Amino acid sequence: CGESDLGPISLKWFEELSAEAPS
Amino acid sequence: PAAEQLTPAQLGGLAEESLQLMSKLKDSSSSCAVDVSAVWWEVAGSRELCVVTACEGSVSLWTPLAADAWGKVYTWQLGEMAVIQIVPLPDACNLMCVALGDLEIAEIRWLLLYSSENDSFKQSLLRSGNIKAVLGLKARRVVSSSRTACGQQVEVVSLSETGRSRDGRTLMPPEETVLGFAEVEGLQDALVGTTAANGVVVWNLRTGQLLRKMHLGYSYPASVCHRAYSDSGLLFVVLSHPHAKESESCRNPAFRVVAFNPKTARSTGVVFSSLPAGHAGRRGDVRDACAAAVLTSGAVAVWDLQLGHCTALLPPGPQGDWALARWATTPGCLLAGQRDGTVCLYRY
Repeated sequence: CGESDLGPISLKWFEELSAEAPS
Repeated sequence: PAAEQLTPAQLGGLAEESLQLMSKLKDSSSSCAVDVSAVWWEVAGSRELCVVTACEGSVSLWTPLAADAWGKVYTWQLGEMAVIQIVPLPDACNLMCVALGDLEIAEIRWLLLYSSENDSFKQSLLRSGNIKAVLGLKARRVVSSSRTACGQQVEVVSLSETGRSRDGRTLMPPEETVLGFAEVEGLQDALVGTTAANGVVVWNLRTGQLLRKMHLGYSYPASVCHRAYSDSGLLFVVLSHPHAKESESCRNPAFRVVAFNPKTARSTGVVFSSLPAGHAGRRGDVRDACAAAVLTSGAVAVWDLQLGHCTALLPPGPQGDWALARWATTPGCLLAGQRDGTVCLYRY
């Protein structure tokens, strides 16, 4: 994970959002 | 200014040289051309890139002949509803879709260009309803959004090689109407949509989950997504602004690339591509880092989305204004069409 003005960035954003989102 | 008033100096160094005319076809039976596209056509192991033209009531397939000439192979008559747009399927062969309706899309039909099973050209209904947006996806899939009495439905339908629909999946819809779609390059199961409320939404195509809703702000109304790709943990979305007007600054660009952090829903503009001076915009077409659009002056403009500026301008020809501009499936090939059915293929 990195930091920018866009907030913390994750290379695995798609997998992480898929794990968090309601199905 | 009127298109014929454009001079090389007014084009700011832009020239037609970067667009090289390769060939031209003319559909003399066309009443009013509404769309043009390219499609792979394979018969007996021979694969060719063909041109598809659409006029109000029919769609025609053209194959290359010798000496830069084109021959019409087949015309599908599509009944009483008018063609609104051709919906190409990016990696499909012998198969494409077409959207029909009045002012809005009421039907999506698939057209089969050739099947070794029955050696025939076919068409069939894929979806009907109050359809707001449609896009052909890789692996012979079609996604569409539609308004129903119960709200919005976003559906992905898979097609077989011979056109028959195999299965469908419903994606979780956002509250706002989805008006555009783009597959996310680099992420096999990700799909992006833009909404009527200037939002960008992200789905998981495999599970149907709505992963994120992000807002573009109100500075750039009526944004439509054309392309999306994931890189370094960010989601980059290429947007067009069909109602953009000429601007001295970058406040009203024709296209812009926006980087989103999907984890935080924060975004920032990366590259802005403005309209050439004296022109107002229309909805365009994007392939890789190239964008093209017909302008209200009747010219076709081409942009390099990495450089963020217009790289070529095709003034209206002696026969009249340009009406259509689409990228072919092969890189660097632009299809420019006129209402009378003339289609010119340019190498860019």
